[in-house]
Amino acid sequence: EQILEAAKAIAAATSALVKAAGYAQRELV
Amino acid sequence: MPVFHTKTIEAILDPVAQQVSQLVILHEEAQDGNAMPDLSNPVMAVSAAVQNLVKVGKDTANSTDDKILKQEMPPAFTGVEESSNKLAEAAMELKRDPYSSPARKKLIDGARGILSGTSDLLLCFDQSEVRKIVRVAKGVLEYLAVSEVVECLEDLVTFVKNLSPGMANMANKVTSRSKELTHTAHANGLINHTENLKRTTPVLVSSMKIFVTVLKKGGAGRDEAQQNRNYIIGCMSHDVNEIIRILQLTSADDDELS
Repeated sequence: EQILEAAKAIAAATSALVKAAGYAQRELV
Repeated sequence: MPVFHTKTIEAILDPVAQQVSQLVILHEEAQDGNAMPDLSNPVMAVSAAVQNLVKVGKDTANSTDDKILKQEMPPAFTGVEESSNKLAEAAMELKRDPYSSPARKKLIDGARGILSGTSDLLLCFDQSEVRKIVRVAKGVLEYLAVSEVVECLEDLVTFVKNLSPGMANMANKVTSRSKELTHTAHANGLINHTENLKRTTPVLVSSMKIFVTVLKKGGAGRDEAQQNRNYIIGCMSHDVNEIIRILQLTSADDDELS
């Protein structure tokens, strides 16, 4: 359960990073 | 797009995988000519999340008695940590040159690496859970062999008392597992073999009862009764072996059940 929560946190942080990088170019869906 | 083995892993990683794919398309179509913003903060957030996953993973690996899990964890940790470092380098390079193409490529590689590394780590733990179910199934398989030495009604009662909870436990675990799999053929294979076992368990008990009764009445028809019982044991053992085999397949083994 802890592993899944930690993986969810990585997914959320990576998503925020990719969005930040993508928004600079063109809005990501 | 990566194929995720279980619905849990897919639910966590698939949305991010799609976002990374879009970023890759932007990069490959050369539509990323604008200046990249300072990504230091989001990269630090990823790094912190990676460190937390590695810590939780190491704690879990240290506390488990699954030797395979202990062996497979370190390379998975390394993969995700290296990708996190790559992201940090990309962010630094982009801060110096917000138009740097190699830094953008490094950013994409890092994001992809985080995804695949996290997927690998989750798969390690998932396979550890699978091994627990396989152990239960192997216990059932071993116990099925006991049916061949049952020769009196008292032993038959004991056999059924022991087999029933083991079989029910395995069926519950395998059914739950089948609901978790993204690969439909694998899921259906597990369901079909479990249903076969549910159907044939009472048939096995009947065949054993006939065998025991034949022995009690002097042994006439013993060979036929024994052959019938052994045939059913063979069918059930085949189903359990297939369950064990399918449980251990991953999404990469797409054609195994075709």
